[in-house]
Amino acid sequence: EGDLPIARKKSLQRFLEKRKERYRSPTEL
Amino acid sequence: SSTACFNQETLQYRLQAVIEGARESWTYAIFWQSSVDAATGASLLAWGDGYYRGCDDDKRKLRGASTAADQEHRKRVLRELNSLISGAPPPAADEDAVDEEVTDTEWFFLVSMAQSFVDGAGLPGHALLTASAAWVAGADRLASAACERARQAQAFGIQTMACIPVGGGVVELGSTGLIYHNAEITGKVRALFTSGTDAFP
Repeated sequence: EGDLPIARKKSLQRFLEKRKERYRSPTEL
Repeated sequence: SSTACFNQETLQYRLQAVIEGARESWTYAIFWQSSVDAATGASLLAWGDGYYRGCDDDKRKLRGASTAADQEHRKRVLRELNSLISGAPPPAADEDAVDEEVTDTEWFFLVSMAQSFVDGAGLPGHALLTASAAWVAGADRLASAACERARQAQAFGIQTMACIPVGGGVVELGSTGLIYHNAEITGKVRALFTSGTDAFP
């Protein structure tokens, strides 16, 4: 788990960042 | 393969362009990258990249079919993944950075990153093997499909799954809505993924 392939790591990073933004936005609640 | 020219950034632009430019409401797009296992010669489709848009009713259907135990598990995995990416130690459960519930479709997208398909297995593998789009619309059809991934998708709230073979892999689209086959989206995907250069966008 500590050695994710680079494609998965980038995808994961993007997914987690977007998720934080999505749930942070009060207009979407 | 032409996909050797796709770097991670242009893949992301292409997937985003498919989803955001579509008339239909797709929940996610995944590019499954094709390769050949050097040791066995087997054809392999593995995660290349993905774009998650979510669905309009994400907020209303947070729980979906998941139980409290499912949610606890999903949140713990997300905490660990956040930690893995950031390099910081995972926070304790009571000071949780992942306090929002993890929807079924988010979870399905996330677990997809660890999946792969060998020698034509699954809907993506079938599309690659036959060089034609595989399209399954309707929860009943997904649930009864001879493909574990299609059944899993249905269990996590997906109603439509389309797999379109392109240069170097397969583009999979999923939606929580019912979307019938149309040539416009398959043509658009093929056009976006067969331009074959990093000149995009």
